[in-house]
Amino acid sequence: EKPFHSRDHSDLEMSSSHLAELITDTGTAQHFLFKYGFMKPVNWESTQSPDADTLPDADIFSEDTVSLVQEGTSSSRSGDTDHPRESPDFVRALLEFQRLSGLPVTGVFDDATKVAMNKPRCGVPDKEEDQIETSTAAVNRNESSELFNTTATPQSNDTDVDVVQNGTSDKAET
Amino acid sequence: EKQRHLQTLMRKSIGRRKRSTGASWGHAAFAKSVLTWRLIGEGYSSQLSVDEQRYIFRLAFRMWSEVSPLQFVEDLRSPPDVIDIRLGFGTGRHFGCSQRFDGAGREFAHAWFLGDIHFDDDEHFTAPNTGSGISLLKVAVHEIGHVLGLPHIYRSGSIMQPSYRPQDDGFELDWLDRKAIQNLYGGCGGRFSTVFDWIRKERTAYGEVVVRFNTYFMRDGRYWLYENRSNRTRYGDPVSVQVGWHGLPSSGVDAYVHVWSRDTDAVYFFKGAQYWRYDSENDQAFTEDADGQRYPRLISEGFPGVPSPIDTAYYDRRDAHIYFFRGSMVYMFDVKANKLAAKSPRKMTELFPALTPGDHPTSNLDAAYFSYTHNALFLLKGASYWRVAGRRERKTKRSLPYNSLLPSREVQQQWFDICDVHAGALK
Repeated sequence: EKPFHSRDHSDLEMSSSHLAELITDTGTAQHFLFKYGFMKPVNWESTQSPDADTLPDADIFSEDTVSLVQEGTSSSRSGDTDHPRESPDFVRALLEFQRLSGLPVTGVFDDATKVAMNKPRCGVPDKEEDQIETSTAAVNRNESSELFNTTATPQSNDTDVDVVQNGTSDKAET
Repeated sequence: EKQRHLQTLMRKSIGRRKRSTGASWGHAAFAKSVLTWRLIGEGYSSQLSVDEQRYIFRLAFRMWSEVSPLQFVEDLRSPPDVIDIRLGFGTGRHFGCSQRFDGAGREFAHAWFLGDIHFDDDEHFTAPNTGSGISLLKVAVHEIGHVLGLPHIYRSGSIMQPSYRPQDDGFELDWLDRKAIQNLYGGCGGRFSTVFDWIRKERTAYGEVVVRFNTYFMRDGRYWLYENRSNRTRYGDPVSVQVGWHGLPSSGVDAYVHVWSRDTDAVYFFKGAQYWRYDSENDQAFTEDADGQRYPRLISEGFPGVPSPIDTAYYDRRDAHIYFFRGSMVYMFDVKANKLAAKSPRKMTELFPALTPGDHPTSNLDAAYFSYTHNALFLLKGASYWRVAGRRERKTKRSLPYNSLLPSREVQQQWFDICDVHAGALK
């Protein structure tokens, strides 16, 4: 039993062994971004089977980040060793996360980003394989239609939304 | 052994479900509209009573039911592997799931499209409106959204945001979340027994008498209050007729008429061969009114010449007649003379001519509804409605025939999200 003393259990204590590991540095941040599909879309559906592989542990990413850090410092002797150069993929993923979360889009693992990453959240990835091109985009396209043009029907075509959003011919992605 | 057994069950279950639904990513794949769910016995939370947990999940499923054509029923009897949606609490490694929970903080749950929902019991889940902890209701509504096919949505106010927002009092599914689920499963349809605006008088704090109205849609033994300004039904509807309209038949009514003139203010409900007079002040049907009439009363006695049962009816203040609809005919009842008008009955198509040839309900109306919001009369049948051209329309276009029917539209396009719930979920 988790210890408590109040009648309404409001002082329920969590033992430290039950606490989730916090996102504290670029290594754990990279794991976060990988886990939730920002580095690369996740095939979440395949994880439903008990035989599925788990998503990689934080330890693996710590090692990767260490190797990146070592590369960074060795290649720039005069560089700031307190802020090693991040991989482009990491930066791109971080920018995307910051943009979607309404944070200042700095590309740097700053305090605001750390707080956002440590918030309670759902375990389902934000970006999934296949679903990117279908329901995620469809839902967000329809919402964009509503937000930018209140007279649009739910079936607004992609071209209209693209022009409103970013003027490019790429598929819209909110 | 337990874990291996669960893994085997899950493998079989997932395979069977995928084969039966033919699901593909990103498309609404539940082919049936009534889905079963269960909180599995091995997966109770240690923090709330089982009854509380089941109540919260029932409410969460009902919230999705209120905005989509899906209905959910708790199934405590069938074998687990035929249950559509299974829910459970676990910590760390749980249920043979490949995705380990991380302990208190950060991840609180996960779910799969067409699949199960797992909650991290290391989180401090609480009942709704507790003020502290993580609202189990909010998390459950979010995860059910995933099961139904919704992805994470980065929009302030969406229940599908990936991060948890501390619970605000009485959170609900907003317009865009409703449209998101309806994009996958379609809107809510179905015929109505009757539709009406119920007038009531209230006294303000200053002693003034004000007249207010509420809009109601009835279907068999249930009804919805429709909030015109919010373009939706009241949260938590539908409700049983017997709960909200005391003294009326629990199976519902055929018609509602409010005779409102200088001399008369009387509300009537009609069902089969009988009718009731409603006491709006005391919010119940009269058993005996001030005139000594006892209810229910035969339609043939109170409205001589009017057949029964009727399809629907409405009171027209312009000529002080009640228009009773039955089949393709309309019976005009003179309230002052207490008898049918001359040249009655008449064909509906004659009294309410179609503006567009062929675009007419012709017979067996569901409801004739005068709306104070729109100041217009509407005729409803099935999924369609026709607006009767009134003074405003005829002012702008003088050639419009009297009481002609403007082109039909879908009921869903005018009154949104009037969705049914499973009978077991009705109060």
